Order: sequence, then structure tokens, then C-alpha cells
Amino acid sequence: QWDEPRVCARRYLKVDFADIGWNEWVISPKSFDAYYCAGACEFPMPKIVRPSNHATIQSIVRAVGIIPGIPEPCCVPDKMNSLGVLFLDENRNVVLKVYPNMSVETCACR
Amino acid sequence: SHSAPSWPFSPTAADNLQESPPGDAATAALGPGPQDMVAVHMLRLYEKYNRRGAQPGGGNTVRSFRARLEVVNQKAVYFFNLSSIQDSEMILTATFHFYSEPPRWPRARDVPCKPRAKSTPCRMLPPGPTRLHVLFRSLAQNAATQGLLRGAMALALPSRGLWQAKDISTIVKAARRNGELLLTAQLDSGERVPGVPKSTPRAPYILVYANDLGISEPNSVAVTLQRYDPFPAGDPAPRAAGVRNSSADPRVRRAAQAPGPLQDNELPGLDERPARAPLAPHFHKQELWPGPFRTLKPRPARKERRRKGQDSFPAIPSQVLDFDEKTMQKARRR
Repeated sequence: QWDEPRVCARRYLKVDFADIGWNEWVISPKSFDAYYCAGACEFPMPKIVRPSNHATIQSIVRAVGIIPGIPEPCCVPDKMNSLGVLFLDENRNVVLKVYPNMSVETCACR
Repeated sequence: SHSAPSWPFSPTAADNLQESPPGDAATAALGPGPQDMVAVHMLRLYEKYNRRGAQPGGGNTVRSFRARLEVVNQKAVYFFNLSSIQDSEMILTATFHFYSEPPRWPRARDVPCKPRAKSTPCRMLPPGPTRLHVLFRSLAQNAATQGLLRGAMALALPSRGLWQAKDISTIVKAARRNGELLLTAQLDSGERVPGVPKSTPRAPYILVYANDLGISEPNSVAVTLQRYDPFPAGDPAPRAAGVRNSSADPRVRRAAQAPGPLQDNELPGLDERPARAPLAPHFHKQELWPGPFRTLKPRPARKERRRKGQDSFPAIPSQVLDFDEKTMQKARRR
């Protein structure tokens, strides 16, 4: 993990429903690759972090130091994927729900 | 096993869902023990979604409802509790799935007739029931009535055991509109029900395909999946919600403290001052550095240092880094 890039990027994270105590009612999947975003959004931001216009302006203001206390933009999920989950509801009937935004496809500075 | 039902399902067609043993995925996912058809069916929908990403039934939610069997006025009546449907779920379609047992006797036309003697023509067996009548009623949760008749169907009985499905969207939508979330289905084939029918894995079930309008809310997964603490209150070792028993927990805890004493790069012989302590007003730059070079004082032994300024040194004994003379001079100059 230490040799991962400093810049804002997607990092690997596998979530096991047993680890968060949901395995009692989640039938499938048992685990899924959720990933997460971490890294710097320092000025000048490389294209790869796909900054929004606002993030670009914010990082310049911070670099110039005109206004104290402005943080650098945040490294957050940009594109995300859905996940179908099969689980038991309170009456122990089987339910299938397709939840959006459950895993990270790309990260960006915002 | 037989082919999986082709979903999303056009609910009007009778879906000849052959009963087939669940695949090993179903057994693995649904655990050991007899899998009822509804669980296998739902797993197929899940696998179909994962394979093709096609939204099941055009929505983002499929709810299944198992039947509870009761005998009312010597008739087998199946109760379906639809109360788990969320307010944010807009019902798209609903289907009623039932298994028609193979007829107990072969019907007249099924038996080839071989008259034993001229005088004894074939003895035609009485025709078994060819249709199954289903009456749907809906009632509120704690109503004492038999419920309001919502619909009736006459279903053809095939000549062999088969799963069939019928569209009951209008019945379910009307019942929900009236807040009557208990639906009953009375199956009547005209035969007398010998004794009390027992519930079997082939009990009928209902599937409701819906679009959950609240699923795009930021924390929709918590609404349906983040529940009470799965360990009942008064549990001998009450644990935080969802944290597994540490003894049975195979997860490896990782130490947080840094290995070995902290390295720091304080300059030997200079009187360290906490980085953030504000300098007293009478202090000026040159007083801090009287000459270009300060004479190096031999560092007091660790014990004395610690005794002398207990609070100014970190409690943790720090390792001094050795620098050569040239680096020291550079550092001083800087």
C-alpha cells in the first residue's frame, strides 16, 4: 500500500458482509469489491485526477495563499457502479434490490 | 436441471416454470436444508441481473412473498403478508406462482383403450378436474372478515406436475391502494380437501416487481440493510452492532503503534524548545544564536536530561541521529 501513488486515485477495498455484521440477512453476494478514493489534490493537479473547474480554482487560491485556511480539494468517487443484493426482509421473505453507487469506478478531485 | 425461467417475465403468459433442483449456487447461497421454489426463483433473478445487468422486471426491486397455509371452512386458503412493501416502492407487476400437482388418476383420454372382450367396452374413468379456481381476497392486517373479493381465475390443469404463473398486478395494486396488505388465495379444484393440507416447498408464492423511488437517496442501503443489533438484548457479551465475536473472529487485528522508538532529528546540544511554545518577548533572533556557531555542549546523559527538564522532553526516549560536522555547520548556518 505504501508504494501507491500519492496523487488522488482509486484504492482497493473488499467488503465482506460478515465483517460488518450483515451476513445474517444478506444471502448474496457474501462480499464485493467496493474500492475507495484517497490521495492528494495538490496544485498543480494532473489531468488524471479530472478536477472540476471549482476544484482547479480552489487549489490555485490555496496555492497562492491569498486567503488563509483554504483546504486543498477532496479526492472523492467520480463514477460508481450498482450492486444487486439478495437478502431476507424482516418477514424472512427473499428480496432482490439493485443499489446504486455501491462501488467506485473512478476517483476525482472535487 | 431444466432451463431457467426467461426473465424479465411477460407476466401474462403462463410461465411453464419447471420445478428443478436448485443449482449449487443456490444451495451455497441459501444454505443447507430444503430450498423452496421461491428462494430458487429469486436466486435465478439475482444471477440473471449479475450476468446481464438487466433490471429485473424493469425495476430495481423484486420482493417475494411466501404463503402461510390455513384451512377456512374446509378450504385450503393461502395467506400472503405484503406489509413489507415500502412506501417508496412503486409496484410495476405482480405474479402468482403455483404448482399444479399431477392428476391422481390418468384421465380418460390418456388411457389407451384395449377392450378385453367384445361385450365389455372400455370402462371410461371419471374425468379428473381440468380446472383450478383461484379466489383472491384482500383484507387489512387485523381485520376479522374474510376480506374483499379482488379477483377470480380459472386455471387449466396440465396433465403433469407443473409450475405456472399468472399476472395479478391489478389485484395487488388495488389491495395496496386500499391499504389491505393481507392477500388470500383460495385454490379450489372442486375436490374435497382430504384432511388438513400441509405446507410443502411447492406452496404457491407471489413476486412483486417494483421501482424503489427512494433507492437513489444517499443512504438507501442503510434503510433496508443496516438493521438492529443482530444479537438479542441481554446477550452475555453485548457487542457493537455487527461486530463478530472476537474469539470466533478470524480477522487479524493490525497493531497501530510505530515499530521501535520514534526517530527524530533534534540537533544535539541545543536546548530543545517545544516547536509551538511562543518565544518570550525579550528573546531576539541574535540572542538565540549569539555567534555564527554555538559551541557544542556535550549532551547530558539521558537520565540527567530527563531529570533536568522532565516536561520538555517527550516521555518516549528518542533516538538522536548522528550527523557529520559539515552537516552540523550547514544546519547551524541555516
